[in-house]
Amino acid sequence: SGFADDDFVIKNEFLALTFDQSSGSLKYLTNLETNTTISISQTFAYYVGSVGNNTKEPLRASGAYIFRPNCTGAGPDCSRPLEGNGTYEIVKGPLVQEVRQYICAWVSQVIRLHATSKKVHFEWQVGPIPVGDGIGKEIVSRFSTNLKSGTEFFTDSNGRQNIKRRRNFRPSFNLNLTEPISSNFYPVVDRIFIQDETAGSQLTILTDRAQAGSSLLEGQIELMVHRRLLVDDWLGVSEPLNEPGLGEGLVVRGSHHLIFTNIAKSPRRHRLASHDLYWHPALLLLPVSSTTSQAD
Amino acid sequence: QHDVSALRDAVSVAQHHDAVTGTERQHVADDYALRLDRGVKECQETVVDGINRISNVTKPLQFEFCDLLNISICSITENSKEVALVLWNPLSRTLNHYVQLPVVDGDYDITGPGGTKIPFQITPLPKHTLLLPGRLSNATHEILFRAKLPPLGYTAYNLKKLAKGGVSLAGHTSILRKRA
Repeated sequence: SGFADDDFVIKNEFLALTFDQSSGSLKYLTNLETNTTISISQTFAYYVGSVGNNTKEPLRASGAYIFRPNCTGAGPDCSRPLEGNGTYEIVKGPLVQEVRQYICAWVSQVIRLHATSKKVHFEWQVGPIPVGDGIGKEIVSRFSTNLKSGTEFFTDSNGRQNIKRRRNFRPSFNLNLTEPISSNFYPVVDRIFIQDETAGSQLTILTDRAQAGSSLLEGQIELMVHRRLLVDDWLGVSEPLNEPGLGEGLVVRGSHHLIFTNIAKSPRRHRLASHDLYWHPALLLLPVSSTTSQAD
Repeated sequence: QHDVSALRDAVSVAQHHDAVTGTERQHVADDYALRLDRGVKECQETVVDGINRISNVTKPLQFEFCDLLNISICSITENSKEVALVLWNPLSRTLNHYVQLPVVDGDYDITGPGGTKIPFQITPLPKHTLLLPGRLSNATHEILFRAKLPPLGYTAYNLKKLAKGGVSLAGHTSILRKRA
């Protein structure tokens, strides 16, 4: 249920992605091997960085050392969705199918499904983050599903074991939660995942760089992809995390690889996929001229 | 002989907690990037030496790397009529890898080992790539093919730009544009 007649689909023999015709946004993800479908959306949002009051210890600004959104609410209500009067393109060919989402002037994304791939490639591009309004922004990519993952999610630990994280909880002390958003963010060196034990399904995201991630609501994964802040957090770096770059601010491009399969198959799938990504082939190129023959 | 110590040194410096967490000042971040880039370039020369040695070429070939492929820039594929591509697989198992290279609009041909024709797909670059601030490139399209690589080994491919009217094995690509 929920599928509309005018939805469009990109698929290979392993996965199918269903998109809403009017908005071009992702609606459903189907694993064709296990015949399992989940509802899924992927959106970008930003947290407003706190400017704090650096004369008082508990009111530090958000900066290089601390992620501190300017809100006290819990969950994604604290963030602002990135919406624009965007456009999208569908590109279909024999080796790759992709949906290109131009969300706003500084956020765009290609969702790509290769012909023989068991993972979905999200190539996002964010920046330069506009700060003309005087507001520092911290941008997240958010995957929201109907998976019943409860309060738990998992993050890796620098290539060692995956660690179970529980929202608003610490295993070794009683948590006095004063920062409901940032206290639930953890380092993601290369993967983060959620599990629905009743359905037996797991959604894993592999990152291409170390990021911060969380699951602030059941069925949700969010990863911070870019930050631009205007106030130093007074913890030693003595400059705001502004990165003006060419004068406009940095543009960041990166990848998230999504794997959706059952819990039993997932460890093998994401471990092998991470090997493919992190020990990817080296590509050497040589212009062929009269002195370097094709035979060579 | 090339030295891999430049990268070892740069990575060692980048173990500092400020480098790991990004709490260094901007000019220090710039310096870390410079050191890493110099180190990577030295290691690339080592890889070229290795490929030349194991491939038994008659004289060493001056392979190059395209470090800006993530933003679809590669002056070699953009400006050469014919390019030899060597893909080295560092994994101990066979790998099917999709190779995506920026090219200028036109007809192309890709051959693999033994001169076999390789199916490929040509797609126009997304507009956010074309409009990327500071991106200097002639590429308008991207060519994509699937490479099959042996464990701890390499496969060579040949990418050739055809004269107008040449027969290409490009797959058909359709594009639908919508306003959300």
